Amino acid sequence: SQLSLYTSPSLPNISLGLPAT
Amino acid sequence: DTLSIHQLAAQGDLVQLMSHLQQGSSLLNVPDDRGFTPLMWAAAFGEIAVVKFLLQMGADPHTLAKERESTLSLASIQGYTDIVLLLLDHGVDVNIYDWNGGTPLLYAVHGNHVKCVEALLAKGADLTMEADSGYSPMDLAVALGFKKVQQAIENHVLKLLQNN
Repeated sequence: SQLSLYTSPSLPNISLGLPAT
Repeated sequence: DTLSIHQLAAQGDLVQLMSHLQQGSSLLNVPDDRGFTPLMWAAAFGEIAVVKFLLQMGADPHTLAKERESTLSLASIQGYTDIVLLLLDHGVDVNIYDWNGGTPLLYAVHGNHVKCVEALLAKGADLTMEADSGYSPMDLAVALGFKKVQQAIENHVLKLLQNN
């Protein structure tokens, strides 16, 4: 059977795309 | 070829996971190339039955991956509140932070998961801890326009004020 693989877990960069404080 | 223990945990395949673990308990906390344990994979993909099983087998919920990613943060970013509460019951630090200053609360806010935000706050999540960019949980909720999350944080602060 075709093994469906899950991509590795990850955490986003929290402030990506947000203006600098 | 067979799936790794991490893939089996992510897919919630308890039966294969059990047979895999019978080969050696050292596999229980084996990190992948980025330091993620089977428990982290199960939490990241919301497989609570696997999370419960691994914890009963003695998997360590405190382990941090290479950039200090925690099992609690991986569950929080996806809003798996039941897994978040289970991990907290196992004594993990609600305010654990990683390399970019991310905390479970910041990730729950980032994911717009109101119930998860409320659960973390109720368990003592620190509202003053900011990401390395200086965003507090409230700043983030406002910046991202997540009104319900913002309301949950405000309600929590009001409750704190009333209790003091």
